[in-house]
Amino acid sequence: PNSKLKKDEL
Amino acid sequence: NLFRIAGDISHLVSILILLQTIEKGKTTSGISLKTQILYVVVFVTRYLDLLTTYVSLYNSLMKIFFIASSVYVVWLMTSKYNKKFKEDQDVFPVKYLVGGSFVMSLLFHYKFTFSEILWSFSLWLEAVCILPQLFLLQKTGEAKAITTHYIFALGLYRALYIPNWFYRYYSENRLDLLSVSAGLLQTTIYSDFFYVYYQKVLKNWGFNLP
Repeated sequence: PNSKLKKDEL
Repeated sequence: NLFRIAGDISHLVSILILLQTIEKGKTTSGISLKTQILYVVVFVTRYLDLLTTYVSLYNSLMKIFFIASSVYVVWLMTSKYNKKFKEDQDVFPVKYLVGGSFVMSLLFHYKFTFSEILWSFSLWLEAVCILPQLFLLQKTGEAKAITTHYIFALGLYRALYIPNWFYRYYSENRLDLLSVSAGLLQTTIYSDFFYVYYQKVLKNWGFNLP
């Protein structure tokens, strides 16, 4: 899984 | 995706219910000030990235709304309706929640930086910060139906994030283990309330249908 997370959640 | 949108809407609705309840009744009785203050802490610590990263207009607007509304509710509770505010039953020991969340954030984070620790802290704190409200509900026994609708919508929001995380895992190969763990904990805390809500509120509605 993607480890570079984009924090686009609230 | 659908779950994410539904979750966000549910979160939005919960706050609108809360604001409407306070404004209409001109009272904040039955609402835990401690939980509301914790929400200010949650949103401020999580949305610090508003200043550094831009995701989307939707994202920024929602973040600003959540910070502003939580501060507004605390202001309503402490200043505007202060005279009617008498909550000697709101006595949940919040320091354990804050302390526990802080320890969890030190143990689990993606990077050992100030903002990442705070972000993780906000996840754990959000998971548990409804406890003073549930505690108050249990102490006062009878709650106004509207307060339970508020808690239900608030709980539903994180519960809906769970299928959203499944969806994103399969469609984007995205897995945010921290959000998922804290989210599962949060939903577990609400589960008992969900059950009671289902038993009391939903069944009564069904019963009263013309």
